Amino acid sequence: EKKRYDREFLLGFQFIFASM
Amino acid sequence: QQLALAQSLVKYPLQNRWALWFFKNEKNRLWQANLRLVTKFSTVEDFWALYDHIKPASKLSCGCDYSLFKDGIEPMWEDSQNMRGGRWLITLAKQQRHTKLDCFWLDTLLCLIGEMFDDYSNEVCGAVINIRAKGDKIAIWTREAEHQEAVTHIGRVYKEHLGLSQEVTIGYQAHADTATKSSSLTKTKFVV
Repeated sequence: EKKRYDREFLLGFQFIFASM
Repeated sequence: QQLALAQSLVKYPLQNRWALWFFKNEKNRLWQANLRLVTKFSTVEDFWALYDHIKPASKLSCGCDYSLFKDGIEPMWEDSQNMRGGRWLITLAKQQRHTKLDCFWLDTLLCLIGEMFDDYSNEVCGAVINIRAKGDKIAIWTREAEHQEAVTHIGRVYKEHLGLSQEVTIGYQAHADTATKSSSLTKTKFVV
């Protein structure tokens, strides 16, 4: 099954990742 | 606790492994010698670790490029997976370097790594950003210029993701036409 991510998830991830 | 720990260690895998390339125009060297592979990644975490670590495109000096291509495809027309293809080209006005460039480039990268072109994502090869005094350019490169349905779908979705209005049109150029153009104008194969 294709691994797809939408823009909101990816941008949200940057925020979580930066705050870790 | 173990589950929480395990979850924190799980990385989010991407569909493809991607390679970031950097090109710096040093006239005294061969073109290929100016092209450098920076690194490869295949998870969301590693993408952000890289993106947050490198200089934003708008801060690069003139003559530099970033390219993000699927692992195994080199960022040049000559690559066997590029030579029959083409690119959706975004040309920016000079003043847009400090207003739009970094946003457009990030949106382009997210379209690629997120596989946002539905069933046609496998037609995508990569993307290039050129920092130039006469105006910066961003392009998504696709595999087959003759695959009209796939190419136009990619163009429409791309334009939507960049938030470009209906009035703004973007053009698709086959690399073969760009490579052999006689004037400064390259033939546009598709428009959306």
